[in-house]
Amino acid sequence: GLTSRFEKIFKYLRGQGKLTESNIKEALREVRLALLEADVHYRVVRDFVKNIEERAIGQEVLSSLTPGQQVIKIVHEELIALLGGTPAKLQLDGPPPVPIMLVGLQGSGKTTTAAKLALMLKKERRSPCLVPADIYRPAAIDQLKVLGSQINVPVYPSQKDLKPEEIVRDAINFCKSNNCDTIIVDTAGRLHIDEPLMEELQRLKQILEPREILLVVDAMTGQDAVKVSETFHEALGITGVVLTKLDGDARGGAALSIRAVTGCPVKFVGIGEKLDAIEIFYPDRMSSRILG
Amino acid sequence: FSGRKTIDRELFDELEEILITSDVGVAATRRLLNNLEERVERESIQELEILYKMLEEEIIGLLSIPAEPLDPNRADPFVIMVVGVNGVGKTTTIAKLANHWKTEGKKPLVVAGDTFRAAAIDQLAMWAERVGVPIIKQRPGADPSAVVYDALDAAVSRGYDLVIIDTAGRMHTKSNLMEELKKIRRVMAKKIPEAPHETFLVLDATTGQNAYSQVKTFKEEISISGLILTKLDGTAKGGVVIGICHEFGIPIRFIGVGEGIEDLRPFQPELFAKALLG
Ligand SMILES: Nc1nc2c(ncn2[C@@H]2O[C@H](COP(=O)(O)OP(=O)(O)OP(=O)(O)O)[C@@H](O)[C@H]2O)c(=O)[nH]1
Ligand SMILES: Nc1nc2c(ncn2[C@@H]2O[C@H](COP(=O)(O)OP(=O)(O)OP(=O)(O)O)[C@@H](O)[C@H]2O)c(=O)[nH]1
Ligand SMILES: [Mg+2]
Ligand SMILES: [Mg+2]
Repeated sequence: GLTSRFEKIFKYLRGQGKLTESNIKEALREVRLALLEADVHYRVVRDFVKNIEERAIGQEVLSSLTPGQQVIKIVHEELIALLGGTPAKLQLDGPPPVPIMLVGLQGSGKTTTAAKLALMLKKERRSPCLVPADIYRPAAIDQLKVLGSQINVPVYPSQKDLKPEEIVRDAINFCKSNNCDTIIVDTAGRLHIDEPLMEELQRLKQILEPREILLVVDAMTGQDAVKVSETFHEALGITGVVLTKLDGDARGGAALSIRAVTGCPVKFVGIGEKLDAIEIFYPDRMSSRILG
Repeated sequence: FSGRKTIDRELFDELEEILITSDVGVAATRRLLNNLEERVERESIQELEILYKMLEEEIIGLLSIPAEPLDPNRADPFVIMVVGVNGVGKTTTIAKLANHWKTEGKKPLVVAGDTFRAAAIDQLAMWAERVGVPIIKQRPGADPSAVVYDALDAAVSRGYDLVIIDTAGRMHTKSNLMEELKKIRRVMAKKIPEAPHETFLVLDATTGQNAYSQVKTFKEEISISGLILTKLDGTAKGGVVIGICHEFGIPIRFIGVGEGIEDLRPFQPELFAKALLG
């Protein structure tokens, strides 16, 4: 990873006597490379490297006995700070049932994540209910019903001949009458450039008044993460991101891109297909993963 | 290109940004631009249009893998296995493929080989009904190899000439799940020695550099004969396939451009290159 690449550079540099600014810039080029290969967005990388350059060519590195390690330390610290410093929590304040809405591109893991969140909340002594609002994808409603029954969480009996707006409106009452304190709405995957479907989300938001609107993003997402998250954020006001499929070997640079461009914090990570495979997002672990 | 008039360092920086933000990746971008720079020098290129055309040609060249045309008529039944990581579009693509070949006069049978994920069998069954093709399925939790064996048996005895097998999404990093795919192939071969005649790896166009790792591992574990790139109707360009085609020599057979049955196109390098360079 970056450590071994730096070792090569700094071994070579030490042989040249006194370390100079241009030596450090060589190291920064390696940082840029590592971040791009980790799928961090081109512009986010450019800004990030520019921002750490000042620290990197300063005395703390030039007069260090281990300049390579010093640069890595700076990169790590700045990445962690950018990713959010401390873990961001799920906001569940407000009169029950507290609404959470999941949105995102097709196949990112929304339906599975909805059930994972429900199980997580159940373990925290809450009583969530699940609402299938995807009437388009074949068997999407069945999928959430099956998952709900696996974890013994009530699922609103959506029918695909209803409109998502009708489903959500009726589900709020269903939830109240079932004494649920949290209502988790799963929406259909959609493209951020699909205007009618983005408007549908805006209508659902109006009806549901969600406390949390979570953008579910696949960890293997590349440069497109910026366009997607910007558009969803602009349309809805995203309160948090769930980064899924981190049990694969994608570096997950999309997390950095999204945070840098929209300011939206990653709140959870999906780490498997089972319903207990969800964790709180730790910025320091993500920083190490991105740097590789 | 932003009204730029001369071929200079800044233009190449701009090209680098276009390629990298299209997920072409650093190494493949460098190779493309180094070659381009050499040609510009060697042939003293001055016009922007010519430079643009050269880059397009270079990309098309890398994507044009010499391969046998895909011919489902060369075996009866012709067996296709569809694999890939979670959520990339395998099941939907199988519906599109079944529809495509049905309209070309084949008698496709789809196989519900994903016996694991919630409502996966129902999802494919609904698609099969929409397309108007038969499906072989068992209960959730059944052994996928058993379902596949049954399906090949049915295909032979009932005269279906094309079999398309859906498998559960899986991370290429999970060796036990890759073993499951190998077992399915072994079992298939017991019934039809040449099967599967094609193994398609489905890639999502929104995926970045991790696509390399997916192709590398799937290829090493179960050998892939074709790629399908889905979700090109979004804003992602799928540029990572340029380096993938160059490195692994696997042809891209189709692209997915939407969620409907008709949203399948044969892969055309020229159109892909044009769309990428925008
Ligand atoms: N390995 C792994 N698989 C995941 C994870 N989260 C979801 N999946 C899988 O990803 C695939 C897609 O998940 P879904 O929940 O159907 O995704 P979705 O966003 O609801 O899809 P659409 O509704 O079609 O947009 C399924 O195979 C899930 O099991 C994860 O954290 N790790
Ligand atoms: N926009 C768009 N969406 C697509 C395309 N292909 C598939 N999808 C959508 O992507 C989502 C996932 O598709 P699936 O066919 O369930 O994917 P899969 O690979 O079978 O998923 P798993 O079996 O869970 O691994 C669905 O919402 C599809 O409608 C495409 O070309 N464009
Ligand atoms: Mg879903
Ligand atoms: Mg599937």
